[in-house]
Amino acid sequence: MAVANQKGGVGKTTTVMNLGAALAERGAQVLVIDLDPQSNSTSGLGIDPSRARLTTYQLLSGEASIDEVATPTAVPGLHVVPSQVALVGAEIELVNQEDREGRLRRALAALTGGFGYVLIDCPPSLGLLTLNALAAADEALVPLQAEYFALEGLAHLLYTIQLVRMNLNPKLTLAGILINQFDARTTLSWDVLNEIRRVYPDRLLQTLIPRNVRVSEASSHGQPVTVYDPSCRGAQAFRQLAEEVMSR
Amino acid sequence: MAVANQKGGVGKTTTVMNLGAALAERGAQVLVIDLDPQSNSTSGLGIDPSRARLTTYQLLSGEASIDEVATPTAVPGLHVVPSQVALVGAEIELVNQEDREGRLRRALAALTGGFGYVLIDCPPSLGLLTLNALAAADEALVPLQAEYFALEGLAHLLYTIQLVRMNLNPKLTLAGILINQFDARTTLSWDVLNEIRRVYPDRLLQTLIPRNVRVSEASSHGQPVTVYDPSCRGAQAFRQLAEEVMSR
Ligand SMILES: Nc1ncnc2c1ncn2[C@@H]1O[C@H](COP(=O)(O)OP(=O)(O)OP(=O)(O)O)[C@@H](O)[C@H]1O
Ligand SMILES: Nc1ncnc2c1ncn2[C@@H]1O[C@H](COP(=O)(O)OP(=O)(O)OP(=O)(O)O)[C@@H](O)[C@H]1O
Ligand SMILES: [Mg+2]
Ligand SMILES: [Mg+2]
Repeated sequence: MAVANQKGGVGKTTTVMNLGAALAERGAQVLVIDLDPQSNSTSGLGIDPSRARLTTYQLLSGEASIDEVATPTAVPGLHVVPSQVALVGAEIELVNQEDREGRLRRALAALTGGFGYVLIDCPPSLGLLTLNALAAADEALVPLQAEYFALEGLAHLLYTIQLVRMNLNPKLTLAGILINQFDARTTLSWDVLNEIRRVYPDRLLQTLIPRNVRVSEASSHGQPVTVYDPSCRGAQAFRQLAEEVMSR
Repeated sequence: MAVANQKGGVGKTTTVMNLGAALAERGAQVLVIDLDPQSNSTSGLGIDPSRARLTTYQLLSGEASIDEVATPTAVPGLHVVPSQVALVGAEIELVNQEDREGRLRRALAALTGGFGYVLIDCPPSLGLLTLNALAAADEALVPLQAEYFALEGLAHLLYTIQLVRMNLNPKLTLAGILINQFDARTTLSWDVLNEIRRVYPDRLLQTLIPRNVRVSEASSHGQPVTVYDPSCRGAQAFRQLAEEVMSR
């Protein structure tokens, strides 16, 4: 599952980390792939990006296999392929290469199994790294902030997903649109939710993730919110999301 | 002034729009350049990106001059060079071109004057579009969310600004780090503020921009917050920022 949106700060990393942890909690084996040079999902899961020997960069360049780069986290059942800033270089190097959008798909084809879910954290752009994720994934999950600017880019993102399905990856479907940082006290949040219900009624996931400071505090402790504060509203919402994803 | 940060959603567009409007309110002539293919500062200032005839794309490719692309907004004294999704193509086309980082600087050199401030809204990456902005600008302003992930990429961003100063643009200085979406009720916001005060004491701007829903509501109305709700805390904070920028 590729978690993508070119709009920045909508909660791609937060969704990958916490959905991943909630799925693992229910007994699934989960692999998170950090495809963002910012390496937020790497550090958010407690791994120091600067100490990682093998990263997504080596995976895309073919120097290392997926089994070599997958690193265990403190959460049982949750592994991560860490990234580093050097991944920025990969995007430029890929531009003039053969099958540049298919690198990640080929690397994942070597997965020997055992992972029930693979969640890919994408950078805030629709460049080659995100295209690699969409070409490799079975489905795309689109986190959306309950804000105006996040609505603006949505049509273009859904169009890009369709283009990838037609030209690169016929099995790619849209898992759904996930409303994140929903603040029930503001009319803006309700306006955005109602707009999505009106325009994309059948693509909206049931689960709404509330804005909850415990979610962002958890990241600064290198833990998913389900571990950092298991009974808070954020943790409960991500568990509900895991349930919704598992029962699709 | 290039407003840049590769971390997404920190408030680059919000800062460019509202600082621009607050400077114009004090009588300055301001030009906003939308260098982000998402064209949020274009639509945030009430201009429909799809109807713009000439955009940042034509400016970078040399097809049009800066005086031809600058478009007036509803705010007196505030003009904008609009962008469109097609700008994504410019980043790929520039990769193999001569002087690829200096395109914007050359285009701005033709400015016949009259603008006291030029604010450049950058996309959430450190790719060629942002490098063009840093190579053309006299100073860089770095908005930062009072959140953990925003802290993580800061050192790398400041290092990139130094590299640009050494190799591309010796006049580039750091205007400062602007804390945005500060929520005084959360310890996370205070932790981030104290961390910045400790690590970068002389680079932190005095003005703190609070999280204020009127700021994001304003964008959905295509207006700066100083016009949408002139007496709210967000509008006051951006006026204070304009004062701080003018008196530097
Ligand atoms: N539901 C939530 N409640 C509170 N804070 C949240 C929530 N979701 C995300 N955040 C915070 O908002 C910020 C942006 O989220 P995040 O970094 O996950 O977005 P992103 O889409 O991955 O950003 P980028 O585009 O830079 O990759 C982070 O600091 C995160 O901790
Ligand atoms: N001080 C604030 N108070 C309330 N909302 C804010 C504030 N600053 C920004 N926002 C909202 O947060 C969201 C992210 O801000 P914005 O789009 O300006 O960030 P950005 O850095 O330009 O994002 P991108 O990386 O996608 O270009 C927007 O919906 C905006 O309206
Ligand atoms: Mg992220
Ligand atoms: Mg922006």
